[in-house]
Amino acid sequence: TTRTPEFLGLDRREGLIPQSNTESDVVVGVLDTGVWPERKSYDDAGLGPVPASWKGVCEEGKDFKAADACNRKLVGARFFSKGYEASMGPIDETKESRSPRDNDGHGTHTSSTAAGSAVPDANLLGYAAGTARGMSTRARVAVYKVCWLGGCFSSDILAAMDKAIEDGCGVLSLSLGGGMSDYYRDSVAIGAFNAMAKGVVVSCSAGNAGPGTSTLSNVAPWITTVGAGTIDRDFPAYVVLGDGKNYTGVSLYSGKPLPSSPLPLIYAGNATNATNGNLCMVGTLLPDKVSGKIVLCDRGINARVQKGFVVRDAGGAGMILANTAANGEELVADAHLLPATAVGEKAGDAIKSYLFSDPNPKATVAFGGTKVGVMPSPVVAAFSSRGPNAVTPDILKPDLVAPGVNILAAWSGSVGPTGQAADPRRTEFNIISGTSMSCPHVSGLAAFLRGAHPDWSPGAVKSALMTTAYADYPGGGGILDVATGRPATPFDFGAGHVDPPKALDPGLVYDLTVDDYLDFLCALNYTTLQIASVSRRSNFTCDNKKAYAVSDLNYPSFAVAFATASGAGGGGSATTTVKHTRTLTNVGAPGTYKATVSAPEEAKVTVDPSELSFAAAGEKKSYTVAFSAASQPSGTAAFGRLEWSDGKHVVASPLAFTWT
Amino acid sequence: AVAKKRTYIVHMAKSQMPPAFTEHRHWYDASLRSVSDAAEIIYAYDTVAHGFSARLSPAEARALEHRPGVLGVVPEERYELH
Repeated sequence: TTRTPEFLGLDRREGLIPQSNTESDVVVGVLDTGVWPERKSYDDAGLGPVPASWKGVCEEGKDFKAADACNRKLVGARFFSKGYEASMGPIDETKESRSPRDNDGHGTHTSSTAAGSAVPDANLLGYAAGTARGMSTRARVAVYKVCWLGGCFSSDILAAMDKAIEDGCGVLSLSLGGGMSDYYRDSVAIGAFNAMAKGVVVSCSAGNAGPGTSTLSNVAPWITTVGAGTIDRDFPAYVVLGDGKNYTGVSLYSGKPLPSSPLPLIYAGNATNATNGNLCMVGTLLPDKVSGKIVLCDRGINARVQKGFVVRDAGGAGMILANTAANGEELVADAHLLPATAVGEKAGDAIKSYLFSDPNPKATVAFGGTKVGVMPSPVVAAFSSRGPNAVTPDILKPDLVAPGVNILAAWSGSVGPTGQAADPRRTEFNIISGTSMSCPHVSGLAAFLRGAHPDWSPGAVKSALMTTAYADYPGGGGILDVATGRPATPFDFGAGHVDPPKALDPGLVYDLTVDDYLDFLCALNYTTLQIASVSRRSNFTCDNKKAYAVSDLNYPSFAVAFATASGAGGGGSATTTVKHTRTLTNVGAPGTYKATVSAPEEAKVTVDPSELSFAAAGEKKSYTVAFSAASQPSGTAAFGRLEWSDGKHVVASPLAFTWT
Repeated sequence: AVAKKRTYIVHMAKSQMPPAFTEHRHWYDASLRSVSDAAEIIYAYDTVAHGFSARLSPAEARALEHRPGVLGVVPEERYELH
């Protein structure tokens, strides 16, 4: 990707970050739509031999020759279609390759984001130009194609995870998700548990179902669940109306510009006979009404890029794509084929107001190229799925956020940048958005950490990423949520935004072992069979004499669910106290850490002891946090932060309180 | 009944394989065969799960749940890219 390495501080700290030889021993397995191996992001120049421990292969297909495709960067490529074909029938090879080849682009984008080699002069149609690189340029990539035109099937995903671990992947990256279900029914959760048990870090996307509450995917505590934020880069486009007013949107349009003199402007809802014509659905616009005009379409239902094709096919000269309340001010840039820009809800409403009041409305759109240094950034993307965790409310999710809006990375040669069949363009790179894009940032960073600290467990890697994440801007003020324009909460960003240079040296970590997670499953009252399904440990039974509690899981964040007093007026002043126990492991120099808490008005937080001294690396010290609160109306939420600091390191954990 | 068939993932307790079997795959096959003459294993899992996937009718899936060594029979889910 371009810009995100700088945004994450990977370039500034180049001299400070040790280039570890062991990083090149890490293989990031990416379960996705496959790979377009000819992209320069998979160039293996400068990489040593493939690690001797690697057992993966490059599977062949009609259009995928191992000798051409795999090398010392792309060390493995497999495809898993048996489950898909069992349900959907044989793959139509005129539409998609029965091989690891990526006909979609998504898998090429995610795998190059995680661990692509550096590619100078990368850009999409001139936008976002720079040197594109993965988060770990020295790690290797193995792709496991599990997603097809009809979706990604769990039998294939589980088979791919099975093989990826057998092959020797050290990190798995899954930018996909399903519905919310118990862990023993969720193949990704099961695969991730046993991958974790074998020392593999598993990073998954949180989902794009935001900004509604409890919309997360992949919430098992042994998974690193990644939400999406913006970076400090934008692609502005300017709408100039006939009345002289200007509105700023975003666009990746790169063709012939519109004339500087305004063109007639029409609302799609007034250029159709269909009730949903305002959405610019296929076949709904009347050519005689839109020909030669700029058409304002409302966002929603069909793909944003498809609306551009609908307007173009109806003879429109350009398009303004207006957000509605569902998307607010979130602007996602698209590489439309016709001059087009997306605008936020407020600008959309203002343009509509002009359009409906002026008897002869006109507009033009000018394109501003790439701007960097945009502030504030990051902000949490509106689409990023939000907590609370619907499966286990006592585990705070997402875990953290990373760049996931307007991300440039490598792309398939099968489709154009809009992904639409009607798009004849072919580009080396594309700019797209989603938690699919933020997840491989974290996967690549996990590989980076593994290289620097090969002895760290998956729990330690995750802890380092989380406890060093930042929740405030450097100048002060909490990271904003674009959905509300207000500061985001841990239900939006978890521990905060990833900060890789700090994650390299976290000072302390909350380590987690397989036994800790087995205790967690006991605390969920899972049956022996259910625990065995998740963990493959059919001889494990929970100890009837032991009091298991989810609050004892050594998680790097805290979610406390208080029960609301029952009955009308129900004794609302009764105070409830909940205790969580945690253990910190020193991964730095000897030192003394002191706890500080920023607690909300609604809760009292006490840490015991409030000071921990570590005499050696590897030493463990435990503490207890007591959370006390009076009853609040059901649905109340409040937030805080607990930090341990030795003056050099800050080991931070978000606190999330709910009353149900 | 064929039309109603869908893919299930069957989780097995590998340690409970009867001594008559030398290969887990054979045990999985025999377990599957005990509830369906026609069903075939799509995948056998061994590294991050123990078990297999197969196309089954709901009745066959329920019957399989009661076989020795079967931990759970879970319908396949479709996941989406994010």
